[in-house]
Amino acid sequence: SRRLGRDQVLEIIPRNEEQIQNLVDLEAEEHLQLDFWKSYTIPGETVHVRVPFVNVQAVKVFLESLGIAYSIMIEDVQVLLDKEKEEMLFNQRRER
Amino acid sequence: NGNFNFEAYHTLQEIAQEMDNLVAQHPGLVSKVNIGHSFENRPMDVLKFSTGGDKPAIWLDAGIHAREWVTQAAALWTANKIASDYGNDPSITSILDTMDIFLLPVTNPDGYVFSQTQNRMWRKTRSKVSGSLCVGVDPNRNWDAGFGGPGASNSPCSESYHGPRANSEVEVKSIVDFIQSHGKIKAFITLHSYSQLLMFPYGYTCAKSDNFDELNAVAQKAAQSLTGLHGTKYKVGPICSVIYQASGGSIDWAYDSGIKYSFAFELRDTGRYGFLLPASQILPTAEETWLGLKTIMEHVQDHPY
Repeated sequence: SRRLGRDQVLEIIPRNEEQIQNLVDLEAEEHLQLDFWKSYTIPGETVHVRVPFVNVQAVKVFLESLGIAYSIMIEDVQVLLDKEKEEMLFNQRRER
Repeated sequence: NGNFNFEAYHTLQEIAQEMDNLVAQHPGLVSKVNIGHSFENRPMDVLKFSTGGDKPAIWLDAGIHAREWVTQAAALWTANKIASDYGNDPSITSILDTMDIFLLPVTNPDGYVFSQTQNRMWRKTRSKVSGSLCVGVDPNRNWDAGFGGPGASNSPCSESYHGPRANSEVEVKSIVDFIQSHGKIKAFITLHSYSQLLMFPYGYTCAKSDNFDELNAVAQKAAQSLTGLHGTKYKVGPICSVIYQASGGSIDWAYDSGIKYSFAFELRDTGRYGFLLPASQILPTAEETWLGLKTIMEHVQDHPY
């Protein structure tokens, strides 16, 4: 299956409508291949976006340059995927 | 045979097998109804919980957005709960004595298989979009309720692509046809994840629905029941105000079709996993969700229309 090695999920908290518009503009950048898990709504509400590894740095620079607060929600998506897959295989073996 | 592990994520095949097990274990209550096939020709099988007769009914579905795995898992646990509680729990016994329940655990089977084999992050259906290299439609933007309006995209490559026309997705059309032909569905409840929300119409408009006060009261009560078990905090309100304006959604279609009690749950993540919720959280999620569902179903039973 598709590997998402070192893709990160960022938690972003836009402070105001202007920063929300910044996120709208960011989402429009299709080449960044962003995957909004939890879309922007109103200021103060958390936004979750999965960012392909190759674009992580660019997105962070964009956010920092605009003073948009963010943190790393998932450091490496593939680690969680691998864990999930292992658990499913373990369960299947146990049920068999 | 009782050894199905509800605290684990399962393949579509294992889910189908467990659905057959439930029918075999509870022949007088549970049956399986086929309502059609997906784009890649997988069966759309609904569990019907009925004590007979021609009763009004409650519709429950899960997994319309493939990657929201906790919803399919919670739905299967809920099916087992309904079947095993009938005759033991006064509330669900009373509900099933006056209403049927239809439960579709995997509303988007193609997407679910694709999310397990090719791309864990898949959300949409797997239909081919003519004239585009991109695949799939957002099935919860494809319903005939404000179709193509705000909050949905007309770009086939978007995660919220609404599709070429309303009901273009066979998975959506199958449910619409079934519900319309049944004619006596009184509640429509859909399970999504994640972000702990309990929502009701509308999404395609920010205008208040005629039944806003009652739906809000029921949703608040249901969320309170849910929170009472593990303390998971829920936000309650119409889609447009709780998240954003989103057109073409299932509960807006249901409501506009005369099904007053239409609700959408967004189940937990209460931590830092999003769609990748660890399997160890399936049971607490399912247990708390059940309390919310039961509150809604009790209200539906007590307020026939």
